[in-house]
Amino acid sequence: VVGGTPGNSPWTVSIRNREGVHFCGGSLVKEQWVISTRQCFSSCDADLSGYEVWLGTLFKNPGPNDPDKQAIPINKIVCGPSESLLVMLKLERPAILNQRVALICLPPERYIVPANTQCEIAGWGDTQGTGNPNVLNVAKLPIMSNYECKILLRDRLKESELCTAALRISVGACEGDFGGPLACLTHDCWVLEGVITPSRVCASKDRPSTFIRVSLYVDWINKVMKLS
Amino acid sequence: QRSPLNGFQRLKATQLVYLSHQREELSMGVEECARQCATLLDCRAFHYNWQSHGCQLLPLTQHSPQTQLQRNVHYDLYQKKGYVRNCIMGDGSDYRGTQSVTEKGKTCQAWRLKFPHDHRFPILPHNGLEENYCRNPDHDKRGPWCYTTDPAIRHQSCGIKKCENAVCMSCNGEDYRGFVDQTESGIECQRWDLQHPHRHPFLPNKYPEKDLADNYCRNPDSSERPWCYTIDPAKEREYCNIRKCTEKNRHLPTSTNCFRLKGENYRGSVNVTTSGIPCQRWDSQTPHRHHFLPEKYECKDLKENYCRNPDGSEAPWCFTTLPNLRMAFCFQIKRCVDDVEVEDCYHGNGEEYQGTVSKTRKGITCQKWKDQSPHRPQVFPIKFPTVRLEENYCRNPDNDSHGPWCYTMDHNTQFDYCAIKPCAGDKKPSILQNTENVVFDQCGRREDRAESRLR
Repeated sequence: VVGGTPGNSPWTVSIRNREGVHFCGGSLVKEQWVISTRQCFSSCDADLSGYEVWLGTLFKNPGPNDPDKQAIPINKIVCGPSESLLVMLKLERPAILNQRVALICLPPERYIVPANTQCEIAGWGDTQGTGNPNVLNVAKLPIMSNYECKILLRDRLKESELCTAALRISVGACEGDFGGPLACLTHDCWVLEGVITPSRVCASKDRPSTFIRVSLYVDWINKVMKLS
Repeated sequence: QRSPLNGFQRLKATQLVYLSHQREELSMGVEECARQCATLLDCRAFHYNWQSHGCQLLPLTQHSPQTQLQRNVHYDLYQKKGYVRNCIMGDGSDYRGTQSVTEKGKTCQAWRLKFPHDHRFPILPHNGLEENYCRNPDHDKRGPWCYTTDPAIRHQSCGIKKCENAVCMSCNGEDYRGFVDQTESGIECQRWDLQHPHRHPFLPNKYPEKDLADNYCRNPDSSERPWCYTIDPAKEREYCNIRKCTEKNRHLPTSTNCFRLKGENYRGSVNVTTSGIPCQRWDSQTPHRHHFLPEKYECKDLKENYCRNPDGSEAPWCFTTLPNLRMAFCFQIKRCVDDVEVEDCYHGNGEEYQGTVSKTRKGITCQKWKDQSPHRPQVFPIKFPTVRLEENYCRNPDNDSHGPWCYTMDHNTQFDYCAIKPCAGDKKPSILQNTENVVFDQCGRREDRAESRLR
């Protein structure tokens, strides 16, 4: 995260490869389910044995004795509707919820987040010299309406995407944050409204950022959790 | 530091079923079990029961008559390498395989016979002179041999290949699955499933596709060539000597505009990371030092500063030109579309779809709605009597907004959307028009420290 500060985002998880190296982010939506993005995974039926999700730690490289870290193997990957670029990862066992590990709720189906809603992104990705590169960084971003965003992006915006406002300083997701959450505070609840997707620039100023709009896929998410 | 297990080839979750009297199971550790079997001349294999820690010594192997391999999750079957390997290490005097034809195609004479060729080799418990199998009782340099049934040819070599030549390696040997179990300096390899003498991260279960079997040389980390940890505590790991394939490599489809799976065959010229950071040239060691030298990884096409995947990472990547960001993925390169071609279309959400398409977007055949396997459906004809859940046709009984779907015949994919697209001109209402108040019925909460409590 560029332009963020070290912070707390207990639903943000780190996805680790077999060498234990962080490569993408994700969000804990149920004790045994994480949402991330398709780009981070080689296929919809990839053998992810040896891959793990790390939760509860603020450090990018926590020590072996970090008491808060939960490392849970990934059991299964399920790809979302083709245009969604979402994946759900089933964990081998449920995460234990505590002060450092929490679920984030899903938005109501087809819910449109109002413009100016305060949201935040979180991740262990590149900071480009801002924040603290060794810990989880969080940055605040307000929602921008699709109407305004479409004008700024010259029409390159789908309904299945949502935007956060362009800021005067560089704030946004970067390498290693992909798959992580755009969490918005609505009615005193933290809601997973967006998923960070790979974008061509890290946090360029005066330019909105785009995310996958989760509310369009809530029916699929619930169906996967119910049927699997 | 050599483990007695080194002399055995392991078959996981497998039991050897045979007709003769079953031997009793004794409680002991797996290495002790291997030690006992290794010293007993009539022991050729053993079962190890991981549930009861029981050891059962066996006088036969999977190649013995009237035996059969059977899946049993509690058992591992360990067989002496000489009985199951089809290549030889050294002079092959421990070869106990069942080849009985010489290199020129002559049938071997049984060792117990003295005709057509009289000989001086007695059948002893330790020399393995069984049936008419190729053996090397006199440590002949050319390996196992036999007397032939042709009166004109007394004996002939069987031409069994040395393990280092039996299977060749292409590229950097990531796909090497041969049976060499010693390093280039002749040190025996440590088993991948053991953590002594060297602790290591390459647990066989964690890397199923790397085939980290027994103590055979492998290349699970994209090193220059296959290697192994050694049984010498002073030498952690060493390369193995394995023949390079001379024949042309299998032609794998390469791509330049998109990438498939992990993108190991991506050969395009994108040279910036996802967020636009320029890549470091592969033939340069600044700002990041690395071992992916183009000349040592010829098959990986490490040209210029193009995004590549020489190490089986999740996608093409590169070292970046930023000193504080070592590597980054090139996720902006599109994945090649692997969905199958659609054959039909649907209106709305497809809840009225009555067609006969019965495969998913990935081409997997649908499971019949009334069947209970491979998946036990929660949506089935009796529960949805108004929907025609016939055969294995794609349907949308729950009005899924992403279209018709089905349970699939693939064990790993419970359900998936079908190879059908919305009909042309069938426009869904925009969600952006309808932004009325929505009720939140669930909540994500966290404990934020109040600012007043910070100090």
